[in-house]
Amino acid sequence: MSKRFETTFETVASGFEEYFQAFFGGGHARLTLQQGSPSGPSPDSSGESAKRTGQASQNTGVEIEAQPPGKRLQNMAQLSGGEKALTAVALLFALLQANPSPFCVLDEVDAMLDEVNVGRFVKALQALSKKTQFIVITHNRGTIEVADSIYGVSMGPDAASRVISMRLGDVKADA
Amino acid sequence: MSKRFETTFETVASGFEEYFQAFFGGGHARLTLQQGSPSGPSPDSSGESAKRTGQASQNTGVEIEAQPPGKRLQNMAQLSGGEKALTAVALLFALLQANPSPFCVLDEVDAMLDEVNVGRFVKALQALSKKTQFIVITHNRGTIEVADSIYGVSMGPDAASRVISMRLGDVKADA
Amino acid sequence: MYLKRLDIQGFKSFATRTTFEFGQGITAIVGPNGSGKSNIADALRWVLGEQSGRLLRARKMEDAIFAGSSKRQRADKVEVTLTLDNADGWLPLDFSEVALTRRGYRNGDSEYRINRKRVRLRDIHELLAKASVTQSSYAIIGQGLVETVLNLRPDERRHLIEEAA
Amino acid sequence: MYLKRLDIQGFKSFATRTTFEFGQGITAIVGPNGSGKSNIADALRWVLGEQSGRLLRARKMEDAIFAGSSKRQRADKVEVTLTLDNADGWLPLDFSEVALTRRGYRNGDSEYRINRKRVRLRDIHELLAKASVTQSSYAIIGQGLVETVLNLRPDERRHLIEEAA
Ligand SMILES: Nc1ncnc2c1ncn2[C@@H]1O[C@H](COP(=O)(O)OP(=O)(O)OP(=O)(O)O)[C@@H](O)[C@H]1O
Ligand SMILES: Nc1ncnc2c1ncn2[C@@H]1O[C@H](COP(=O)(O)OP(=O)(O)OP(=O)(O)O)[C@@H](O)[C@H]1O
Ligand SMILES: [Mg+2]
Ligand SMILES: [Mg+2]
Repeated sequence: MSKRFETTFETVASGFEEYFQAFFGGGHARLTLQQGSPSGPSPDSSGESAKRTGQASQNTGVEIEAQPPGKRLQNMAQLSGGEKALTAVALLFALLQANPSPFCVLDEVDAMLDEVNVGRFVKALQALSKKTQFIVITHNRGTIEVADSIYGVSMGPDAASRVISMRLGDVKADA
Repeated sequence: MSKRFETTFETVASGFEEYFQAFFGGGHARLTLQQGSPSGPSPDSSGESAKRTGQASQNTGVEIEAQPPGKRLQNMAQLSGGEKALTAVALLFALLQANPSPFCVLDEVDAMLDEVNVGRFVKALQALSKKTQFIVITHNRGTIEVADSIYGVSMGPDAASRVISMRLGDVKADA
Repeated sequence: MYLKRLDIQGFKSFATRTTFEFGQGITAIVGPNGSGKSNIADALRWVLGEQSGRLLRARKMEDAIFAGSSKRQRADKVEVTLTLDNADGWLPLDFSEVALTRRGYRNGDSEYRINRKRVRLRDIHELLAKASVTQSSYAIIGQGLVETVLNLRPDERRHLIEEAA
Repeated sequence: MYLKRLDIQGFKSFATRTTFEFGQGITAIVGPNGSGKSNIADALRWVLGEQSGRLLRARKMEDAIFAGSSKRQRADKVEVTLTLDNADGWLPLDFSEVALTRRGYRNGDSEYRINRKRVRLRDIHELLAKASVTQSSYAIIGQGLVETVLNLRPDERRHLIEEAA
């Protein structure tokens, strides 16, 4: 378990950096193991002893740092709404890449993203979708464009949802 | 203060219902005065004694109910993301209408709204803007279209924001 | 292992039986505010055994059963079936297709079935544990919750990585 | 009474002095993620005397002063001036134009001025109290926070109405 944790941690951490850089067009992001009690980090805050013993002990925490390109290292609170969403997706995609879940449901994770960032997001989504089946709830055109199939939902006057299934081919013909 | 509270409450409550109905194309929404301790409502949960004494006592709370058209009365948790945003804006606009703030800053309140709802939102925004000066941060085309002036912000390579001012006339010419 | 089909009946705004066929690629769900998109995600959580009222946006079972309207009467129970393709043997069951069913009643009771055979909630959890799908907080990301992973305590974030290990 | 101009210098990503002229109608602020739009709203809160680190997205003064980059050195102080048109005498001051200035230093100190005259924070609050602008939780709605009004406790929501009274 602890060796496996260490390997997984390294995989997720490097995946996180790669996804962050793909999404931000550069910059840096890091996951770090911190040996610490809930009341704060101990002198060994590099997590070195955690790695040495190979133990992800109860006191070990995972800290996150993000630095968009050209900017100074930020605490998470200073990032913008879209930057936070993108950083969170980078971590989620790193987890999915390290240990592919057979499926993943994303409910409007792209709501805060501008057009350029949606483009970067869907590129990564497409690559991951080779190993993971995605169901994506979205209002965003860029995301809808990469869907293999689409379900349209509407609310009927009887307060019951109605669904129509659209193949992507049909949608494009109508556009 | 207490007579003023009662009057203001009535004004906000009826404004809230009107805005809700304008946004949802029908349905019902209510603010109710509840006489109660923090541990829950007392037998007089219609708030009648609050109204009789004209006192908004420390124990009086304001409860909120919303029922989109054709649907049964919901607790707030059941509403969708967009329905919650719209209901919240209805209450905020009712407060602004009852006591116009000279200005109001809205940071991406339209992020969750579909196209139809953005249209209803901006219609109300335009009417309120006769008494209140609005600064609206948005990614949404429908909202941008009703702006009298637009500032475009971008991030420079030196990590400093840069701003250009656009008059709405200019933007439309370029589109 | 992938999702083949989701049958929703009586769950929230899905009054009558509605079937979703999922392909192996990316499926997009679109529609106006309040149409029922997130309810589909909730139904998927629910059939996988989710118990959290907060994540389901339903404080009690009643909140998750079609409440009815002036034009259609309410449902008295809810049933959701998730059909999984198990041709690769990823789930530790000797079936190439696995159907997980959950039925809920207004009194709050739930029944669980695997390929129509009645089981307990923990059997569902044990089956999916290999997938770390039900426990995994990264298989279903709810609306407005994507930033949550950034706000976790360090030990909670460690737990997220342990799930992936 | 309306906002005429906002001058931002050294506040967060606004390294050099940037001026916004506001008309009486609707002003839209647009731009890519992370460009600085919400920082403008933060600057407005800040010059009106906001003290909450959470609402300012800045735990200490340092977080609100331009941090610099490899291409531009950091600022050592921040100054924001909000110029208000008071031709209708809405603010209880004998000026047709009122300029509110706040200056902040890396050590955490703040200085407040009204029309260049040094005042205390409470003078800013008292001036705006008539507007119930600084106290009012409905004059500035932050990003991701619009739903907050629905999640308030009933007594907090009563307080919202008392502000409007
Ligand atoms: N038990 C129930 N019975 C009937 N309708 C319900 C029930 N629970 C929730 N609903 C309805 O479902 C609707 C919400 O659906 P949902 O959250 O799926 O919307 P959505 O399509 O995701 O919208 P958005 O784009 O705004 O997020 C609400 O209007 C609510 O009234
Ligand atoms: N003290 C500071 N010095 C320099 N830059 C800062 C400082 N504080 C915050 N920033 C930067 O400002 C940027 C955030 O700006 P802001 O929140 O205004 O973005 P935004 O335009 O609202 O984006 P979004 O559309 O994603 O909400 C962050 O990238 C952050 O790095
Ligand atoms: Mg939704
Ligand atoms: Mg922002």
